[in-house]
Amino acid sequence: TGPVSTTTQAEIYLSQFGYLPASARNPSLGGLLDASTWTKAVQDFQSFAGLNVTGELDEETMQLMSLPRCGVRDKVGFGSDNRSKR
Amino acid sequence: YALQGSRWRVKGLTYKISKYPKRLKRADVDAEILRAFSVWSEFTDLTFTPKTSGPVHIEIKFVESEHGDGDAFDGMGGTLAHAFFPVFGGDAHFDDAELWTIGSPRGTNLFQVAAHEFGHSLGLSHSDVRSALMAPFYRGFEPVFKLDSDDVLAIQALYGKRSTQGGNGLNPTSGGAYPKTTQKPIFSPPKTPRDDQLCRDPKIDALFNSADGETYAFKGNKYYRLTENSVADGYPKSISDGWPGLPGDIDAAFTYKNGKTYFFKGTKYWRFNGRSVDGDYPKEISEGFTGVPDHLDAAMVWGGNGKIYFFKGSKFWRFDPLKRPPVKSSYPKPISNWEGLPNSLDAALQYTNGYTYFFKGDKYYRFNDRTFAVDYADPPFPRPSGHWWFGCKNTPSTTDEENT
Repeated sequence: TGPVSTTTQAEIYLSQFGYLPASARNPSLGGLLDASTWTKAVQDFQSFAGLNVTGELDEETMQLMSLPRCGVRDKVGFGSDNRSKR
Repeated sequence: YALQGSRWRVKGLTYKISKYPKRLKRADVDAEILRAFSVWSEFTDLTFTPKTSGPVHIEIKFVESEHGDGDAFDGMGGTLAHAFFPVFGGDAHFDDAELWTIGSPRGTNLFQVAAHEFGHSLGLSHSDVRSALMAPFYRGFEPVFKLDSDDVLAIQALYGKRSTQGGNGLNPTSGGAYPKTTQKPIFSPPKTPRDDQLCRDPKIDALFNSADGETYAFKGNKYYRLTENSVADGYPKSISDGWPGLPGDIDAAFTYKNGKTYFFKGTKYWRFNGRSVDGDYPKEISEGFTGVPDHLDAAMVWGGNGKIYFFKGSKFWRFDPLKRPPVKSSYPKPISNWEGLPNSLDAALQYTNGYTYFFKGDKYYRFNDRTFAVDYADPPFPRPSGHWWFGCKNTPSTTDEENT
């Protein structure tokens, strides 16, 4: 397979660690990801990681995404597609 | 910090390493894993016992790629390890493609990653405090490791602080109107013989804190003022003497933040200011507490949000006098929402130490307002109220019933 683009790598990362719900790709958009969902996911990660919240895949964000880390999701059990029990 | 939402109900946990890493000696791994667990037992009463076979709470494995849980590892770098929260079993898996090392800046430090994963096994999610152990990113070898205060707060939110007796003794804040100390009080007031009807049958009708800071228990046509861990001298007294206009055998009582005490019996309620009726009472519950049923079991003002909670049978109602309607349509709700509480309670008492106490028959439950569950303690709840609250001699301090 060819080299995976930075954006695709970031999307895989954000999905793996709970920032992008599995249902993020909207079938009515031909399986594309709408901009607001993508930007919010990047912002959520930047906020959680203590970076400047730009919503952009900047150098600093990509560098942090490349750090070795724990495989458990950062966002567990909450978010719009999870019923949060009191 | 963030809590995933589940925790172990027992504090004595067992673990075993069912698959060791390729590049390290087994004895070294055993020692490092033990050290990683001690990071958490240092600040709580949790204990971790290694086993070599049989069922354990936490199973530890060093594996590569796909290893049976659908969450494959990815070779060197990237994901180092993962673990499951208590509700999902608590196991911890480490990617054996990593170069696991002990006490060395080379490779990936096993102690630090293991301590992090065991945080997950105990119920902690990732923290957004970069200096916390529970932050998701591996920060490289730290020769001098110290648990961040964020991590300490997190684990203690789930399992409580470490008790002073080296973790195996009684937690000094372990029950009673006031936390019962294990030491004998320096001065013990002379005991006058009292009518021990409460010790023969500790079942009570109601319990509340008065506006002047006293704690009263009502039973039949008598009432008792409670001290730190017993009944005050000279009690019980007759309700008709101490609370003129109030009948015996009441159902429930609480003191609201307006300083007034409300008593409930059958379909009626009374409002008292101090020891005297405060106006034209009794009134009908349906009139003053619309939406609340009559013939209640218990009532209290919850410390978590200052609202009034009524309990009857297997249900509870939340009453907010500032709202219209004061009882939302989503009520009643099942008492089972209050994890660990039984139905058909006798009494409830809001206390100032972040706990609410519930009484049923001769037992009581200490409910942790923060974790929203009956507290875990040693000895476990429910406990005999005679021993812990009413100072009854020759009565058991624990119940046989296991805390399920």
